[in-house]
Amino acid sequence: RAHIIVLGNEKGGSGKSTSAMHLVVALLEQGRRVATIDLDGRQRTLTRYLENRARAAAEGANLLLPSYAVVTRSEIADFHGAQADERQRFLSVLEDYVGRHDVVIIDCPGSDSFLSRLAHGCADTLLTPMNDSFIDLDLIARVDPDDHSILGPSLYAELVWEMRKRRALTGGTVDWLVMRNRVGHLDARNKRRVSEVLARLAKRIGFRVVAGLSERVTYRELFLQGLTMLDLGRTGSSLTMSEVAARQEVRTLVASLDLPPVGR
Amino acid sequence: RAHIIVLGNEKGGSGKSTSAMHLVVALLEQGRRVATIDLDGRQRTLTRYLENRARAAAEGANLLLPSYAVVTRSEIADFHGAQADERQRFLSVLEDYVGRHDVVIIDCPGSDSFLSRLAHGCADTLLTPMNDSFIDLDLIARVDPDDHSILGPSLYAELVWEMRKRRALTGGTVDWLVMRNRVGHLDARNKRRVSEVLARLAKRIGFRVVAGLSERVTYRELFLQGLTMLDLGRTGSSLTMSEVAARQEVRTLVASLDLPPVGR
Ligand SMILES: Nc1ncnc2c1ncn2[C@@H]1O[C@H](COP(=O)(O)OP(=O)(O)OP(=O)(O)O)[C@@H](O)[C@H]1O
Ligand SMILES: Nc1ncnc2c1ncn2[C@@H]1O[C@H](COP(=O)(O)OP(=O)(O)OP(=O)(O)O)[C@@H](O)[C@H]1O
Ligand SMILES: [Mg+2]
Ligand SMILES: [Mg+2]
Repeated sequence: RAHIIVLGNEKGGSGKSTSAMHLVVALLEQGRRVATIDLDGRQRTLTRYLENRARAAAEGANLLLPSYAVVTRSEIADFHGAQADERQRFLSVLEDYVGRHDVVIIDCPGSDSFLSRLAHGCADTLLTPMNDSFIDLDLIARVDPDDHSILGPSLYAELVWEMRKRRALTGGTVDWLVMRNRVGHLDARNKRRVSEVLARLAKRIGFRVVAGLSERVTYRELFLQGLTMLDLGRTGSSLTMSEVAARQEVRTLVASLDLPPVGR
Repeated sequence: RAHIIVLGNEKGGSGKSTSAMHLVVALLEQGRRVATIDLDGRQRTLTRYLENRARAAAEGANLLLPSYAVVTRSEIADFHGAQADERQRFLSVLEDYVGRHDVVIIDCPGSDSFLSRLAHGCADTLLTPMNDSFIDLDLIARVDPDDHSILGPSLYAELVWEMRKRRALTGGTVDWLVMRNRVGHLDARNKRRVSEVLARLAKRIGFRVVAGLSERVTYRELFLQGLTMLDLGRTGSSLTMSEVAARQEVRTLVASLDLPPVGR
């Protein structure tokens, strides 16, 4: 049965889809069978990235591809009917994928939705990217402006807490990882302050902080071609220093997921 | 009657709330009476930023404050009842504000919602921040990966088009401004490519591109104190070069809004 990784953060633009895409390529490179489920039926960033990749592959590029699907929000007007419809379609795609892949990566939208909550409730690993910012932190916990003490959990931490309890009912556990994304090199004071609060929050709320991704144009420049910097090395073209560093960041991230060995 | 500025972009994390906050402070500094309406009832980033500012003011800081309100999503289960409820509460706050302020700034959530569409339908100025990224561009238009020709409008451009038509029915026009946010200094090639597509898109879709904001830690490190770099000069403390540059970026942005002269 596949390991399920959910990219979750109600905060928009925190890097869920970008992280998901780079994990997909890195895990495929490791020889794993990978599938993705896109729960952002409107924007479909991950799916469009993969469609761009499929087009490049069809045009001759030697690229590994995952299985991929989109689960859209229900059009049913009745509240309970819509949820039943979403649950049925989501579980149907998920059950199909977990039986014939090693990893299923689920990309959530940047807003609260029933589908997103379903995904959070079935995650083996929940990966939450966030900007190196007290604005992003504000969705996880309220922080005192003077001494940075933690005043209490915010919406997203409460959502995760609730879905974790639900998962515990079936004996499951969730490995919750929080990673910073788009980290700059010039923000020493802010970076230190955010790290310090995150470290305390990790103990209190129950997640572990993992090394994330720097702000690098290579993480966003290859979207139309469906490529990542992990793919660039193979064409024989030489990489920039930033691309080499990005490859290392992605591989460090994959290692921190602590997945079962390949091919079990 | 106040000039209504809407911060809109369905793409999450594009900088709506950050841009809104800095516009608020800049416009207050110009002597305008400013009000804000937060349509992100869940995350409330702008409102929390303003509450932090109100707290600092209450503790003695000499800070100008806008009027501010949140309009939450309806809890009514019935679809049409919920929309009627949201429309009534939104218009009630808006009508109150436009009668006694010079500018009303409306911050939209990073997702499609009825309240967001209502705001788009009553904007005098629609300001759309976006990351310097083909991923963000993908929500405005589909672009050919090989020659970057424009294949057609995407979801968000269609939403704006539809709300513009609606506004035209009452004889109103919308000045649609698109600004890049979090622009880096190291991304020359990607920056040039995005700019080139945006320039063509502007003609075709009907918006104007305005100078935006660079990626600077000062845009996010003062959230907990409710401050912006526009406030820092007054305490007499010296500003960093980045803070000085940020102040100029914000003032250039305000100027590009082409608002009526202060105090009419
Ligand atoms: N490490 C990075 N370096 C540079 N740009 C990045 C990085 N991560 C993300 N971006 C850019 O930031 C923006 C937001 O990223 P992304 O779309 O992956 O976030 P998201 O959490 O999936 O957003 P949403 O909530 O809208 O689904 C995009 O323009 C993307 O190209
Ligand atoms: N110019 C900038 N420089 C540095 N950081 C920025 C800048 N603009 C925004 N940010 C940071 O980027 C993140 C997203 O910004 P913001 O919350 O303003 O976007 P948004 O469009 O309102 O998001 P949402 O869709 O979730 O409402 C925040 O962590 C914010 O602090
Ligand atoms: Mg996404
Ligand atoms: Mg916002």
